[in-house]
Amino acid sequence: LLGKKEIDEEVLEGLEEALLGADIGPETTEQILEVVTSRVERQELRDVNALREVIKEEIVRILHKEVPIPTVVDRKPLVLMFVGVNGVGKTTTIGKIAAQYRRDGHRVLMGAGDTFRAAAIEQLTEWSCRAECDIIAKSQGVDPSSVMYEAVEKAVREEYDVVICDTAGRLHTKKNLMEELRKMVRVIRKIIPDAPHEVLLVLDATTGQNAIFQAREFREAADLTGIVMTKLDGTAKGGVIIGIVNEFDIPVRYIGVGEGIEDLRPYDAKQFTDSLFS
Amino acid sequence: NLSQKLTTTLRKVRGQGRLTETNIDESLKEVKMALLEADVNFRVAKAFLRSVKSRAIGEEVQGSLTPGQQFIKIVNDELTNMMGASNESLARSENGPTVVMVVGLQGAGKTSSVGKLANYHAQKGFSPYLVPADVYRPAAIDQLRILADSLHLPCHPSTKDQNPVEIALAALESAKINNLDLVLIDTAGRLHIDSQLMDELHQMRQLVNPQEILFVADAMTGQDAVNMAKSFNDELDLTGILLTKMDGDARGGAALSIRAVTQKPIKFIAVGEKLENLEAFHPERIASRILG
Ligand SMILES: Nc1nc2c(ncn2[C@@H]2O[C@H](COP(=O)(O)OP(=O)(O)OP(=O)(O)O)[C@@H](O)[C@H]2O)c(=O)[nH]1
Ligand SMILES: Nc1nc2c(ncn2[C@@H]2O[C@H](COP(=O)(O)OP(=O)(O)OP(=O)(O)O)[C@@H](O)[C@H]2O)c(=O)[nH]1
Ligand SMILES: [Mg+2]
Ligand SMILES: [Mg+2]
Repeated sequence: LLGKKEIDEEVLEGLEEALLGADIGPETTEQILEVVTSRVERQELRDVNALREVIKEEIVRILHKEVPIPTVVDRKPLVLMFVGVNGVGKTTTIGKIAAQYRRDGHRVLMGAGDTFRAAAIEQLTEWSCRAECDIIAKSQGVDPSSVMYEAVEKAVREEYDVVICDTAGRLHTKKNLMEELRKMVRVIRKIIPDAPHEVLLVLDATTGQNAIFQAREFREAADLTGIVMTKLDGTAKGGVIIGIVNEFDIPVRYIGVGEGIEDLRPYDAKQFTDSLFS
Repeated sequence: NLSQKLTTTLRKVRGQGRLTETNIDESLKEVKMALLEADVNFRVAKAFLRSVKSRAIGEEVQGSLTPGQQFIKIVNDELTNMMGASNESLARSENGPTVVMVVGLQGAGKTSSVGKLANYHAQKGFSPYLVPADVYRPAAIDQLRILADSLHLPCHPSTKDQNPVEIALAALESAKINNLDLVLIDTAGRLHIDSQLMDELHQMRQLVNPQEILFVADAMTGQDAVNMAKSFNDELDLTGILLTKMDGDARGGAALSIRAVTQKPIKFIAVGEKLENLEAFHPERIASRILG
């Protein structure tokens, strides 16, 4: 903010641009700035740094959620399902999460539930090799619900700790594909009534305001329990998450910070907020 | 939607004879909001609004149109102009195969677009050669091979242990020998800030001398579109843009951002997951989609 000390029109405009540039979106930006400018007008804030800190506090307040992640101890097998639009990083994230559970000594089974896209099953199979875990993989064109069924059923029978289901990328605007997702959830529920224990929406940090529509539709179809935001190793800030968490009250579980098996971090609202402004 | 909002906002201008700085101020704010909601980069939006303002001020309120209609016509025309002309033809090679490099960020839709480009051009009489040059992503080579097989088109036999630049060179030689006139190179997704991987593309370009370098971008990309596109363009001097996932409800403001920062033509849009889902780009359609 150009080394200014006092708060004036130019400073507020600079802050607005910083927020917009981080994909926070015009509406959420306006809400955040309203909270802040009223404090400025009441003379509670006198310099730029204080202003920036208040904005950060407001953002962290929205993002920080104390919702515990269901653990392997509580449910066995723990059933995780990954959903989201095309190309966001679902399959890669599953590889990373499987490896993490493996490092913690758990028995992991993957379900290659994307039976639609070319080489999707081969791609997840490669990740199961890297993560050193088992996988239920059938062939392209098979009903994805049957893969889910088989994976969860095997996990119960052979006492796996975690079963992680991949699904095909799908645009939230495609009613038949969203219906297919509902069916997968119903099928899993037949075997374990309170499963899937985690339905994770994967969002790409480079996505703009459309992420809000994605969250809305996927939540309606599959009752989301968490969000993973990928590709935060790029220059996109992923600020759209603020509006999403504010509106839908869904916690962010992990962030993806690269293409390697170790490139997964637990979500930290304060770190995320600091990097919005870096 | 925007035109309804503007009709309301500008209703009072009807009796005033002319669009002035004062009476269009509210309307400019509405357009700014629409552009930002559509993910147009905030700097690009600012520049766009300045040009709309300078075009609009002083315009006589014409008899047949309401001020709202007139203003929105200016906005629409200005946006359509900025998007560039419809132009889906590939630059052709003077002798030997036409070479196209397909580049972009992770997950944008490059591999599927190479399949779609092959299909599109095969139907136009080309003999395409699909070249998998992504040796990093698990099963990337399989993915392109499966697409090529479904189209009954030849696919270069790349393997993961090869170097992408060498793959491209070998494929070009193979195409020449086999009289294939369109070489479509699928590259690995990469971040514009990964200097090593950007350098790999730079090397590939130097050695393979492509007629086209197409930047594949996801229609739902947000503000970062300007950074990615500018870096790729500065590094490679792109020849065209391909926008994917236009079958969704993303407004596609990234198209304007990318166009504004690169000045390169948007050549194609992908509108679905099937191989036939590739269309020529129409500026007026995307302009009205962005405005919402
Ligand atoms: N830089 C970076 N790339 C990532 C990250 N996560 C995934 N990717 C890359 O994004 C691309 C798409 O990842 P996938 O795992 O295939 O995405 P997907 O959601 O399963 O895609 P579909 O199944 O086709 O919908 C791949 O090139 C991944 O390596 C991340 O955190 N950072
Ligand atoms: N609905 C829809 N999906 C698309 C479109 N284009 C690509 N996809 C899907 O987007 C996902 C990613 O496509 P890919 O072709 O694998 O993307 P990529 O750029 O090659 O990915 P990386 O090689 O990992 O960087 C796949 O699920 C595709 O089927 C499109 O126009 N519409
Ligand atoms: Mg996948
Ligand atoms: Mg690819």
